[in-house]
Amino acid sequence: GPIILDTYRVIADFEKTSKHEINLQTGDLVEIVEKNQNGWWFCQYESKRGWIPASYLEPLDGPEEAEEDEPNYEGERFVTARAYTAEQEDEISLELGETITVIHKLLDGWWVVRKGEETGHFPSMFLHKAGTREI
Amino acid sequence: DIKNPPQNPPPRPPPETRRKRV
Repeated sequence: GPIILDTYRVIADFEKTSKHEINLQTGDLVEIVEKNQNGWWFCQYESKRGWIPASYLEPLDGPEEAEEDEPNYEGERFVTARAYTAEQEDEISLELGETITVIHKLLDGWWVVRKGEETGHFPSMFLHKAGTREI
Repeated sequence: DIKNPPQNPPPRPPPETRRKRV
């Protein structure tokens, strides 16, 4: 049978910053082809296809099950694959190769991580699971 | 390749339109 794609509504204007993204306006309805954990979702809008940030979308209908995991306060160990310097107050700065604990995997790709006493959002695309090598 | 997502982290949620968490 046909593949039914989830429809999402764009909640804020989005202007592309690289060639495989697409420009969208508030209220546009898009179909999602792929939901990447890093927070970029591949979508289809009219004849256009490209990546847009999950945080600019909301489900048109309530999804059947929660899409987002609950926080896991015990956490999972990850290692930073790149350094990142916090740009907003709720983010955390980390160097390359630091082992941290992920306590909440958010759909927008900005996971909540803990290092010692410090907690903040960090881009999931700069993390890989501890004990594995980045492919 | 278009199948590969952008290499930069996605922008944080737009401040006044934070996604309604389900």
